[in-house]
Amino acid sequence: AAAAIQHRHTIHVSSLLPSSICQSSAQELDKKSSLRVVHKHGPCSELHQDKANIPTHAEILLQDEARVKSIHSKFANKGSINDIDQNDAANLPAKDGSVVGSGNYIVTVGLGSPKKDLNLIFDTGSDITWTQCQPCARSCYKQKDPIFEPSLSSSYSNISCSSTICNSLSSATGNSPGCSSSACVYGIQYGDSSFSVGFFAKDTLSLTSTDVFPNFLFGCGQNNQGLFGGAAGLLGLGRDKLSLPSQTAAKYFKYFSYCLPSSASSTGFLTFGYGGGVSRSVKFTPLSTISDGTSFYGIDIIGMTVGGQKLPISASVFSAGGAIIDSGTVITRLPPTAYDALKSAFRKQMSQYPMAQPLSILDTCYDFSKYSTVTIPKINFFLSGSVVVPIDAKGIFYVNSISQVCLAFAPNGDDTD
Amino acid sequence: VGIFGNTQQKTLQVVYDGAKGRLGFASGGCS
Repeated sequence: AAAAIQHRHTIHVSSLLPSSICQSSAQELDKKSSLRVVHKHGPCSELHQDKANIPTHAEILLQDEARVKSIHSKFANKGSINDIDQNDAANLPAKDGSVVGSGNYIVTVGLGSPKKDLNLIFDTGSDITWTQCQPCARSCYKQKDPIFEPSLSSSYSNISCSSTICNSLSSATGNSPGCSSSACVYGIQYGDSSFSVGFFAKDTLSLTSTDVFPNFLFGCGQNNQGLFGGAAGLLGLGRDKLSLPSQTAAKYFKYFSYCLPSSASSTGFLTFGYGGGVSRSVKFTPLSTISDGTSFYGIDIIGMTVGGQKLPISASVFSAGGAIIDSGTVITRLPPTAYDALKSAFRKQMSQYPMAQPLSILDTCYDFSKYSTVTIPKINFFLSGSVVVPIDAKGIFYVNSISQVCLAFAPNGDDTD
Repeated sequence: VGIFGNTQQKTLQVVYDGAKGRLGFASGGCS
């Protein structure tokens, strides 16, 4: 009996839903190089006030699927800015109804002199930091913050087309740069057709009041399409040399950490540098590099357990396609063979609870409406380097409502994806 | 590729050490 308890979470059903008020943690505020992380649509976010534009959970999951397709497309082929732009940022196709993925977690940074605060989606799955810029020559979506106005910043300048920095956009975005009136034009296009195009520029980035970076390279978007949920753009935390960790490497040595909050009504943090204080219990796994995906943070998954039982999955199933960690993807995607084993074991150990209708890409859902507490099997990931990653109880389910609580994993289309 | 998404990262402290080419995890990272 003791062993069974050890391998199961007992959770109050009421805790599965976020509170309507923000329960902020002050921990991150004690650190000089820390930013507060909030869920984009939760009560801790300034963007939360725009309730009319909050997507449904089904819409969020569809956006998540679009993001995954976008990631897969980066491995499948290389895009070209010529698909969307030749030389003029003002003459670009605008596509409606596109999505870039639900992103979900945002931080607030300052840009320009004097600085203007911007809520940006933080994203370990992309490299370029970009924000919407006036005059929005072609198109800007609706955002909560005032759109950045370069002409009001004394430290702003465009990057020249002839600059070697301009050419470095190719690896960071997957697209060759363009040129408009001698100004370097970046374009980042996602597999779902959403994109941001504009001037590649530099200005002062203020992560905190003490951590200020002059001449930070970013995209000043003049044509932006996608459902960014009111955020002003993206903070690119990938591995390319134009990413934020690379541009700030002299101070932070490409070292950063974060904690994503347990619910949309609580806060987490994003900390740069060694000084943030890392838990003594942290275990490290080697980063792997995936061919054609050098911007991503690759990890080697070796195995999984559900309720203490090792899933019968050959290590080759995980190694065939490899794996990455991504702060912008909501639902973990597994090789179909691995997902089938997870689903089978999970359903077997949850057989005492009534199942509910599937939710979009999630096919294992439960109706907890008649329960005050539930016990669920713990899930562990095993990574190379003898690292065990125990998934928090809040990380096992995606909750639409108490009567539709779904296992928050989904399969890829093919084991080799 | 498989993708380790943000739902599964909740409450973990995730440490990116790009210089040393490693990635760290610790439980209870937000508390």
